[in-house]
Amino acid sequence: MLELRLVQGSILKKVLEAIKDLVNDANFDCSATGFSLQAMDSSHVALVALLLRSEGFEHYRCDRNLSMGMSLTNMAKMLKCAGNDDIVTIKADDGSDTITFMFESPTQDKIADFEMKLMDIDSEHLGIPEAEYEAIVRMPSSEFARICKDLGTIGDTVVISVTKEGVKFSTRGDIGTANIVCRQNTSIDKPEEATIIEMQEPVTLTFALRYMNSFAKATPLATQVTISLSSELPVVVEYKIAEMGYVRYYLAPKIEE
Amino acid sequence: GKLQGSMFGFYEKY
Repeated sequence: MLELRLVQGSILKKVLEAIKDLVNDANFDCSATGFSLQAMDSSHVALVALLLRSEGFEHYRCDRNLSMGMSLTNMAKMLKCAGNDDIVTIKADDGSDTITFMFESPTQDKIADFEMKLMDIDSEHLGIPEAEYEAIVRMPSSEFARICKDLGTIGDTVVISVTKEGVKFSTRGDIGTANIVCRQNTSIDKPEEATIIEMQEPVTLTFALRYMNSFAKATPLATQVTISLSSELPVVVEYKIAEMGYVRYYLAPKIEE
Repeated sequence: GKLQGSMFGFYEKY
């Protein structure tokens, strides 16, 4: 028996919008720790890891570990039917091939339930060890989204380089080139507008912008994004979900031929 | 030129 009640149901709506374009089908794992997912895109270039910790739910009952295969497209369709202020409850019985999403309006005058078919999915889990990153950039998520969108109109790839001067995003396309430098800005009055660069070593890596723009769909989840870079490692783009967990995207860099 | 890396080139399945 599984029963998870989330008063701030809009978080789940935003999570689905943040991952459904990258991954079509995925197994959601439910355990005492929380509600989680790890999935790769179909070309195995990018990976998304989601964690919603059990403590973040108003009610969390998960009698045994469960892995439930879902079409993220269909799950997003169902969650779109929930109001932004609705309380969302996820329910599943042991051995059932369906999951139920219940939406309650804040005043309890409207209650809806949507039952969705589960599916069998063969998924490949990767072990991602904790790593020390050479550079960690924290910046406003909206700024990062804007940069990826702008550069995506000019080129297909972005070169991200972190030096003592700041973080530089560069691209090159048929019409020309673009460079955007963001300097450290430890805005004390407005921490959500700060850009903070922790650098052990200068690092330069190249990534496909298409994926970065897909990651930026998580922008409504967090005011800040953390970008962790090391040469020879996938970049980690993390959006923290307040009090609950995170959505992390891993993207393999472009490598020399 | 650069080639697109794959997650399997960096992390192991378990």
